[in-house]
Amino acid sequence: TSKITEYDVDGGKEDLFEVNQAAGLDLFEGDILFDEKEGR
Amino acid sequence: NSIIGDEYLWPTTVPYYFGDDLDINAKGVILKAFEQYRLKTCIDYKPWSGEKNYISVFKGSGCFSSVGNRRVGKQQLSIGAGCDRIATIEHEFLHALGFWHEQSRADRDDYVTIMWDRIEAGREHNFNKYDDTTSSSLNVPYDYGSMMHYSKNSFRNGTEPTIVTKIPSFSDVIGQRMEFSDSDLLKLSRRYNCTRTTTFLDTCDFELENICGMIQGQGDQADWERVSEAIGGPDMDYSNMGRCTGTGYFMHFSTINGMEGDSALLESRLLYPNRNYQCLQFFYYHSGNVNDKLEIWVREYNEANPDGKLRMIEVVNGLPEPLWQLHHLSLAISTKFRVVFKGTKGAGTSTGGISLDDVNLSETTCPEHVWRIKNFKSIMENTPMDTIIYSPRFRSKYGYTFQMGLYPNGTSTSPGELGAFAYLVSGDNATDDNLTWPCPWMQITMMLMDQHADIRKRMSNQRSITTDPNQKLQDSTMFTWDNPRKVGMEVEDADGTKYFRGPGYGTSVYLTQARALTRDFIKGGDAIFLLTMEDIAHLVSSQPVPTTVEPTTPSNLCTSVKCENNGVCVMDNDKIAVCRCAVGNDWWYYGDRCQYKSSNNDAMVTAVVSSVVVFAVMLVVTVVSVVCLRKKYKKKMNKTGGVTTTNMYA
Repeated sequence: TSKITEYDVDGGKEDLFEVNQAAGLDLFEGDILFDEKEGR
Repeated sequence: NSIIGDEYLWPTTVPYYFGDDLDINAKGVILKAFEQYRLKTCIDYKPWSGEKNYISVFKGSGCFSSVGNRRVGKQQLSIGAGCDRIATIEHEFLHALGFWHEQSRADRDDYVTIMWDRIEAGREHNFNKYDDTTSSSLNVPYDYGSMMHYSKNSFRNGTEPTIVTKIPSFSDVIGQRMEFSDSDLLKLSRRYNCTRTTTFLDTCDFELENICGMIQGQGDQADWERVSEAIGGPDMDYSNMGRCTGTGYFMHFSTINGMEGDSALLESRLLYPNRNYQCLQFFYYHSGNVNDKLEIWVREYNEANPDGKLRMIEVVNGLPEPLWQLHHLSLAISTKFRVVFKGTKGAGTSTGGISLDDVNLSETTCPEHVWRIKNFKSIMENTPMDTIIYSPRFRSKYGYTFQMGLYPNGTSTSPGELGAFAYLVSGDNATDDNLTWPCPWMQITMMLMDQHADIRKRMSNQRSITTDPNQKLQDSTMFTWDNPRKVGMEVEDADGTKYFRGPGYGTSVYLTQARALTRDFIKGGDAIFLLTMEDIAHLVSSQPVPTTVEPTTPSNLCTSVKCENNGVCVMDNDKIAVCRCAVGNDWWYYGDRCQYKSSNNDAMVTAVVSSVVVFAVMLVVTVVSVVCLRKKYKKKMNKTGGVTTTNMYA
């Protein structure tokens, strides 16, 4: 009876940008890998 | 909007490699995302078999990708924790295929206002835009519904939105992460010159008089009719549900008249399978006698049967009901074929008949179970918050029994959202005892169906969870996915049936209630959840590494080339790093490193000076030549005693 009945896999995070922010990422436009050496 | 430059394109079949670190659920969802690409676009994916450039999917910290094919050999794309949602994966792969975010396109300021003072400090760079020399919107109008658009609250520093749409009604549309929008698909199709999709075969809503090339079969006693309403029902079609006057057709086989045993055949156009498995999905309405029958047949063509041979697939066992019912049928056809809908009048009197609408045929797997929730809007509005409703129990083909739980009016932690959870539940004792426990690697998918008539235009919302046999209950030694009789709680159905329900796994932010009210998530008042359990244990093992690998471009020669003055280094023919120099309206840089600048003025001066110099040089040469020749001939004449003639007559 004390068993946990539900696990929320998202922890309430709705969007990939929230996932990235929670992961401490500060990528270009939130989720783009940007290589300055390549010039773009 | 897409990055300009063909060097950023992938081949239409993209090689991929799954890193061992990827979650098993993520691998399964990525394969589902690939299926959406195959159904709706010409982009296909195949396991890496040694191609020079490929996408390496790994579990990084977060969800990210590069934009376009960088031609670096192993190009990384991260599907980290929390990224195993189909729309997130499709989004990242759209980046990899060469697309930026929608609100960064050159003309975005015509459609949205960026509220710079509401953006978190230091995150302003996320709202850059590209001019139309760098990006192309591929002649597609600004798409608020793109899955590549930020949501209104992205990177905000407070509670106010950072993006305000100029048309206010789009403010909650932006930021959808459900599925490709029509414009996403159009842009992808234009960018990659698509002519056909990989797994789609046919769709028909019977709106056009040609009924999608379907034909009335031969050797039958009656015909299917294209109508907008039928005696005995239905009063309207399923595609439009009476929303547009003068439209809304479906096919109807009336059983009011005629003899018992009379039948009518409706045959699809000829279809050519590639994959040897198909899913036929359609809506039907049964308003006839309980003995009337709808059968699905196929007419297969081969050398021995050039005129086709009929084969019965299934009798649709739906009882007469005053509603359009959804039906799925798995086929396994490998030769040219037609799908045949056969209606047969049964014994007894009838006041209606059988109707068909929204037929879709694709080379995909069918969902296993349907949970239809009637009056869904009312349920969303009237169910108290934090209250869950459960689907019936469904038994999968593997023997495990499962069900879905839905919070129609959100939870206190996520108000305004639908929450969706999956549970293993007990089935009958004898079956459960023979199953493997803890349940190994079964992926349960919960899809809220967008009931648009055309399968390619649906933006259904789906989430998947996978049973990990090693996972332990929090603060316990018991396994999460063990037999529900062991780790679950006994519950009782409304009808008094008792069974055990194991722990639930899912999300409290499945879909916002506002979005659930859009598109065709609710049609005729009803919502339809499609539920499937699939064994994905084969994804536990590593993807084989190819034995022969095409030589990659030495990681990237561009790293050793420095282009000056905003020049861009690109790989020419994958072999040489060259600088593409910046150009303006009347100036340009040139040189192997773009180190020199020139302009139209410079060119004009150069041209004038060059012309003058050339003229002067030619003049000198001409004068010298004339003088020399004169001298030479004078000498020659003197030696031979010749007479120099002059004009003797005027």
